[in-house]
Amino acid sequence: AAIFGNTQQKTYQVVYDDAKGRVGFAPSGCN
Amino acid sequence: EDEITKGYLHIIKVKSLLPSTACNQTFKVSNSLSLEVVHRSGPCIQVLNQEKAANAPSNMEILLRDRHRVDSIHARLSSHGVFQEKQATLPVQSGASIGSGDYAVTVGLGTPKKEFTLIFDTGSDLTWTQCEPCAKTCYKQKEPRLDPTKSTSYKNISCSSAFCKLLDTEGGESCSSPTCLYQVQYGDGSYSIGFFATETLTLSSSNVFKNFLFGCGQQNSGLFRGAAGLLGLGRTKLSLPSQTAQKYKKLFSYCLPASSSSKGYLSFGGQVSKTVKFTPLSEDFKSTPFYGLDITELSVGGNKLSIDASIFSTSGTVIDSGTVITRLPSTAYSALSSAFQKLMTDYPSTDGYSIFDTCYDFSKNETIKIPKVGVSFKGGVEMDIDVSGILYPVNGLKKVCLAFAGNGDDVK
Repeated sequence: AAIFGNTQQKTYQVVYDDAKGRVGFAPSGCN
Repeated sequence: EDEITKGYLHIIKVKSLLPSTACNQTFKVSNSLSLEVVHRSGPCIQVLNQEKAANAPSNMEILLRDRHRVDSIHARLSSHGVFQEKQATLPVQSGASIGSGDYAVTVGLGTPKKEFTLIFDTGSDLTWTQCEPCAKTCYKQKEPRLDPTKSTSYKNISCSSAFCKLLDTEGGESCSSPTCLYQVQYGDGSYSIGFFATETLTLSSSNVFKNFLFGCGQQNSGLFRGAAGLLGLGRTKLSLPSQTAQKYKKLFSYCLPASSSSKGYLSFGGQVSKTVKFTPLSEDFKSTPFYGLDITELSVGGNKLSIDASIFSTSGTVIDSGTVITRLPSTAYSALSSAFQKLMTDYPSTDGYSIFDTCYDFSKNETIKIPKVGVSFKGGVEMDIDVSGILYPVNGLKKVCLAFAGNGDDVK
């Protein structure tokens, strides 16, 4: 498998929504 | 200039690539559902600060550890995992990914509550901490270990309990004592063994969970470097999101800061902002603890790379908070690296380093221009990787590498 690692996730808000079966991203998530 | 105007390039002051030695304290988590996230090797991890300098891993160690973690994830996903030959002597949640991820949060355990700094990990499930009396071995940690005899809310799980069976995910042996024991082992040989128990978990004053299932470690070893244990955010029934599903609906989010000298957050539940773009979890990983996604496209400097969609769909992708460097199918990585190099001809290239093969010497530059890198996921989610996620300095500014690596094989 490819693996999307934490360096590339930096500054994004990463949302894990297992109940709805989805993962989301929003830029500038640390602001 | 046109490419900058169109937003295809980043302009960077090269010194900004290097880590700062002072913690940026301006960021404060104000939400009661959020915990502060700190990098384990950065200056914000107060509790580990005293010995941080001596304990800080080298880049070679970080990347070697990352390689072990990736091997471990691949092994778990493989029907012929490299760990299958190992004998289980206790009920085992076996083959969990390496437990030495990069980011840590502080949570409360016990009654009265004591604070513990735990590595948070979306690639594993069981939360554990080192416990007294530490019957066998424990590594050094900065906070005092959890002492079950001093907590009024601690309870061991019995072998006959259905909860004990949850550990037995891969045919581990039955209990050899009346008390349920757990064992987690990680890809680099690190492990934790101890009592499977329940305890009160406190995330904040208004977010308290009684009877939280966790591991009370009596024999622990590995590269945990002062952290008290691990917070499992994976997908099985044992993970924190599953155990708190009634309150948070298996919803959590985090932000990892651009620099190890800044803080991020880990939040549970709450409302999802309208700015969040979602990609569906991949069905291919449904029976695994991992969160699977589907990458559909890569771009470099605004140009979409010509990569057959089957290259990504054959192997699939997992997102992991503990893997440092993104691994791509080798064909996709080659295309990415080649496109990146074509736009970096103004800068002298240098030898590779560990898992990296595309590196540059920026020691004679004050500012540089680097191409933007984009990743697209199923459902039309396009993500422009932040400038802090494109390059990785491994030897000051003399060797700064493209922060991606290839898997050895497209399909294996």
